[in-house]
Amino acid sequence: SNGTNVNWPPEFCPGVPWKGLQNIDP
Amino acid sequence: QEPLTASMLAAAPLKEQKQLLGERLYPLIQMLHPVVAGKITGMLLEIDNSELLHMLESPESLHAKVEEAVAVLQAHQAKE
Repeated sequence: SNGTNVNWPPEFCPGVPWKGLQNIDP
Repeated sequence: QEPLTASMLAAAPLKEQKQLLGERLYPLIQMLHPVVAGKITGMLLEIDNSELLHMLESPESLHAKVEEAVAVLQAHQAKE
């Protein structure tokens, strides 16, 4: 795919669990 | 609010580590770029925790990283 992932970047909102963890879980 | 230390971070599970860092970084980034603070914080959280801790202690390195992330975000949005 041409890499334009519309869910990127995984936005951070204070007080809301950050959604980007699945990208970095070892 | 006492500064976030490496030992505090190490005591937390990975999921909470990123949340702790995000909660500290977000207000600092919001002062620089209020509109895209959430996106920039989300981008920076993908960086290694030790570097994020350093950025919390050093405003210059935080500022440099934020500007870098803004440029990447703008390039990404231009591509879409």
